[in-house]
Amino acid sequence: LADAWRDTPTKWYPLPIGIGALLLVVLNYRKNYSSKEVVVDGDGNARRGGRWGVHVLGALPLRNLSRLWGYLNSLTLPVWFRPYGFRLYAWVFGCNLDEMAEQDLKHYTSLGDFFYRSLKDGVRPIASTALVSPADGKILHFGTVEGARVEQVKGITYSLDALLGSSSPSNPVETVPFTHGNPDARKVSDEQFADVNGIPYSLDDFLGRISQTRSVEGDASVPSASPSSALDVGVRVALGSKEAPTKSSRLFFCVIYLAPGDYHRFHSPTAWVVERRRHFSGELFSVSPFVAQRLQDLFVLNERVALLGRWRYGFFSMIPVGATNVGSIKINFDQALRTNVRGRLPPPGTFREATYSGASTLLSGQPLVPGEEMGGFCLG
Amino acid sequence: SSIVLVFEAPDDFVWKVHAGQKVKYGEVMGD
Repeated sequence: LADAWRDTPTKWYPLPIGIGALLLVVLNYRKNYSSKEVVVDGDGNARRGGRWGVHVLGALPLRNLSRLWGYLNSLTLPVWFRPYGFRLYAWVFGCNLDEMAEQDLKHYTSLGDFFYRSLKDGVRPIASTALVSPADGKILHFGTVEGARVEQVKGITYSLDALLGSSSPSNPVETVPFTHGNPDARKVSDEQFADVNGIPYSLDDFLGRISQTRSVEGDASVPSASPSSALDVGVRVALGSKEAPTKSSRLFFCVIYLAPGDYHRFHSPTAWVVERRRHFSGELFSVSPFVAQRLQDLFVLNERVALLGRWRYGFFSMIPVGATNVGSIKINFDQALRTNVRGRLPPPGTFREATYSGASTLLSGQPLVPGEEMGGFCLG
Repeated sequence: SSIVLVFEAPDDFVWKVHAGQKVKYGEVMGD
């Protein structure tokens, strides 16, 4: 081998014209459409950039793979195979089959159907604290938002504006009309808001201190926040205005990772009002802890749905982030939302926005109570 | 898949979880 390596002469041959032309076409395609990395500047605007890790991952057709994965898992399985197949899946990924609402495994027609299973009533008691977990999963990271940046993992941060979106002349927003396409969707009238799903909730539970927040504006005794402060960014993004923050509040964040075997529906973590959603079409990189520790701006690059609103302490947002195997995000009260659809990706940082003000004229949004099912992630 | 929560809360908001902890929906996260 050493002799061959040392002594074998290198001979160069011209590529056939056809192969050369094909390579040029592929390279041109990659250059135009597959340069995946997004760099977020100081103002929170996302733009294409270049770290090699993202380029390598971005070269993979993850979105197409995700849709193919979804299609394969939507195929109807033979009835005799379902109990064996689903029990094997449950054993591999640690699913607790006793918690399922539908115990007959033959009822689930496909792996996708089984993956999106619902749970029995009462198997998840809802704690009576300010904030409960919205999903089954693992806490990846949590803390406070400092300087309008959210920490992905220790030492790696991304811009809050890029995560939640911001409208600016350089980043136009495409507003889509929203109607409650689902006739079963709960529309809360002004009279009913205090009795949601049989649970008495007062207006204060939903809106709480918002009125106090507004009253702080102009108060000379309250230190004014700089325009770039994280709190101001969050409140401004949520309310669409330059609301002044209160002096005793901060922005907090938390990231929950849902592993393949986990129950994949998500629920409301508190009593809050969702005012709008912003759908960011994007990549579908894996969001496993391994990748999250290595890929910068992961949560800004991936397809996600930012649900923005208010709770009794001010701004509140919940952002389901898709991944390769679970690229489809469903929101129960938003039947018009379509994620992981075929087509060319829009420019990074752009989003489609819909407002839920029609759900309740008094609350100006979709009210949710703790533990209420909001939607989920589907395979592919 | 992942879920990111970003919210405003009083300074005395206390997390009741730790990094790496497995949680079920409805479990306490903070108060």
